[in-house]
Amino acid sequence: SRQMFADTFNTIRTNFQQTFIELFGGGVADLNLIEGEDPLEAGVEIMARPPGKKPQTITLLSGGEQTLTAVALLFAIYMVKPSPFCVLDELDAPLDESNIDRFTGMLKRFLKHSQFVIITHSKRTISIADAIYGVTMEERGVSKVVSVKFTGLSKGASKKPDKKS
Amino acid sequence: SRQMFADTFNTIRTNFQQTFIELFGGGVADLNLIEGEDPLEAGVEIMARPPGKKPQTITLLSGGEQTLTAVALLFAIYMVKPSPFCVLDELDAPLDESNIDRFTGMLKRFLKHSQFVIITHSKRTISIADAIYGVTMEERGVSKVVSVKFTGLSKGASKKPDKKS
Amino acid sequence: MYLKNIQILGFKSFADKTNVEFLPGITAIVGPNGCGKSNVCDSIRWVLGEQSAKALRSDEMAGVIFNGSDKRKPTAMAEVHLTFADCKDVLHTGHLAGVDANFDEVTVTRRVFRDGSSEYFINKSACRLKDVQSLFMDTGIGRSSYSIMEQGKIARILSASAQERRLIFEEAA
Amino acid sequence: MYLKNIQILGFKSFADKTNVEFLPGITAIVGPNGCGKSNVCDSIRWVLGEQSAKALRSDEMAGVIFNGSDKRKPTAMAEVHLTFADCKDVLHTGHLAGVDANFDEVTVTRRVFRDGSSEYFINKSACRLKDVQSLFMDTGIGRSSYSIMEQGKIARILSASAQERRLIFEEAA
Ligand SMILES: Nc1ncnc2c1ncn2[C@@H]1O[C@H](COP(=O)(O)OP(=O)(O)OP(=O)(O)O)[C@@H](O)[C@H]1O
Ligand SMILES: Nc1ncnc2c1ncn2[C@@H]1O[C@H](COP(=O)(O)OP(=O)(O)OP(=O)(O)O)[C@@H](O)[C@H]1O
Ligand SMILES: [Mg+2]
Ligand SMILES: [Mg+2]
Repeated sequence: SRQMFADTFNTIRTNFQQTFIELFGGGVADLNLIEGEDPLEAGVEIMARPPGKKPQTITLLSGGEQTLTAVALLFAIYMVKPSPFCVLDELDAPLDESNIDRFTGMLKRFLKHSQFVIITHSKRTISIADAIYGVTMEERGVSKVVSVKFTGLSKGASKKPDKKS
Repeated sequence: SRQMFADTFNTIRTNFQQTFIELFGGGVADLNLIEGEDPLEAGVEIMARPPGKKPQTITLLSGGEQTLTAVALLFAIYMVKPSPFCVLDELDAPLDESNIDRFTGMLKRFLKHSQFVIITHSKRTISIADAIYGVTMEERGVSKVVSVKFTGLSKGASKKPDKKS
Repeated sequence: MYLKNIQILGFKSFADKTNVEFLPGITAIVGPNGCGKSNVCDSIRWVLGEQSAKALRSDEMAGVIFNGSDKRKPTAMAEVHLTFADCKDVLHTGHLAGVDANFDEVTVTRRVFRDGSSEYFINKSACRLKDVQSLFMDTGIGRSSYSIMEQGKIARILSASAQERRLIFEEAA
Repeated sequence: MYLKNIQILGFKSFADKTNVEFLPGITAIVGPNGCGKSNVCDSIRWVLGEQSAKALRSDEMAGVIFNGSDKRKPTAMAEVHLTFADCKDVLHTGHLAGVDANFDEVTVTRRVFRDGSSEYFINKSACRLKDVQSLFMDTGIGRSSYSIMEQGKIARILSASAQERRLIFEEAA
């Protein structure tokens, strides 16, 4: 089990080095087990250096850079054992438009293994969806779902209310 | 000093009841000192009920509703002793467009007493600014400021690089 | 295996029976603040066996039952049905009491009442919480897999201490 | 009194001397992730006397000195000048050594070097940190006034425990 953790850790680490470069368009990132501690108890340290910048503590990274780093780590974990479906709630909130494009670009590659349900306020993220559901509270305090469906990736959306069954 | 806290608390409380209604377009909110504790040590409890909804713990409120409630509290505190200037860094990030309009609507009323510096990604917030500065990293790792000035509220922006002095 | 649909009734702000069909690929859920998007996410975690009311943003489990609005009375219970398709070689239901074979479509159901007690069903057969949890054990779904990232959770991964992050890795392993 | 301009040199990502003029009313600061917007906010808090490196997202105070990029070497110090106008009846500088009268424009300057030591100036006269802090004492500016809300801070107001919130109120009082 100590071996199992070490194997998984090393796989996630290699994946993370890769996903970070893809999401940031360069730079370097790594995961380290904290030195001098029993490997069964050692904490995990994250090192992240965006392209062109000097390495520093990750606390000095901006809000968006921290989020993108965490997204790289999340995808690194997904690569180990893809789940049949993933639900992501407003992951893109701190990201600017070009980082959202990088995020959605990576997400699309995971579609081979997983189905994604994404909660978002961003038009850019919505643009890559195959199906869209709008949640409204026409009657205050009561949620209702309306489907706005896309067929394939065509932008021919036809808004039809979801039949309450 | 116990009296001073009580007075300030009561003023903030009255303000908060007001600012909440304005930002939510209705509903009820309150601040309470936790019962049965020494008033010098009593914690502060927040009650917030958006219009049309039943009162519940504030943890059940959505991300955007919680932010708007905290913004109401912030403005309630500002009303007690307005600062000559305020710096707000991405307060609007979790808010949808109509809540951003409510936030900026309230903000404009505080302009009598305070100057505001607002860091934002939202076009809606940017639209109420009197002056806009763009920060870029043309050279990676090095920040540079470019001013995009509006005169008054005219949308005639002329982009001219800030002279490095 | 993929997620086919979810039916929500009486869970948080979903006072009326609500049906959402999922397609393979990407489904986006949109809407204004407070309209119920994250509540959909909560309902998925809940029906899969989430036991912590706090993880669902409530102080007690009965807090997820629709508790009324200006015009509506509270409901007596909350119920969610989650249906998966193409399950034949992925989910093993054959071992459950009263279930003879592995199904191609599997529906997991959970109900909770005002006294906080929950009931669980797999394809309409009553079962226990642990049956639901073991059903998904090797699939990568379930509370420790990070396949469900609720609002604000990603910030916690980075701000977590090195030791807390270790736990994240152990869970993912 | 209002904020007139800020000059930043060697502070965090501002390797080159940067001047930002503020007008009365609303000034918006925009730009992509990581370009330096929050660093401007940090520089304002820092020059007003912020003593906690952690509050500036750094592990030590020297961490706010520009520490180089692919093409640039680190700088030896960081320096920020913050200028206020219309100060005559608001900020009282007359008591400071070498300063005869209350000024209409007041510039606060702070420098920090690699060894972590800071220098402070008010209108070019060297002074101590406590002089800067007492200068703004009754104005509502300064670290406990909540007039500077850094990124993510507003979420902490709500998630804070009732006891922590008490402290917020006491500071605002
Ligand atoms: N048991 C309940 N009964 C009725 N309403 C509830 C219940 N639990 C939560 N709610 C309501 O659900 C709303 C929150 O919904 P949710 O968190 O899904 O919003 P959201 O769409 O994710 O919004 P945001 O974009 O701000 O994150 C709150 O207004 C809350 O009052
Ligand atoms: N001492 C320093 N020397 C050089 N660069 C630094 C220093 N301290 C911080 N930085 C850099 O500043 C950047 C962060 O800037 P900042 O937090 O202002 O971004 P931001 O514009 O607010 O972005 P976001 O929109 O994501 O919040 C980081 O990339 C970080 O590496
Ligand atoms: Mg939400
Ligand atoms: Mg920022």
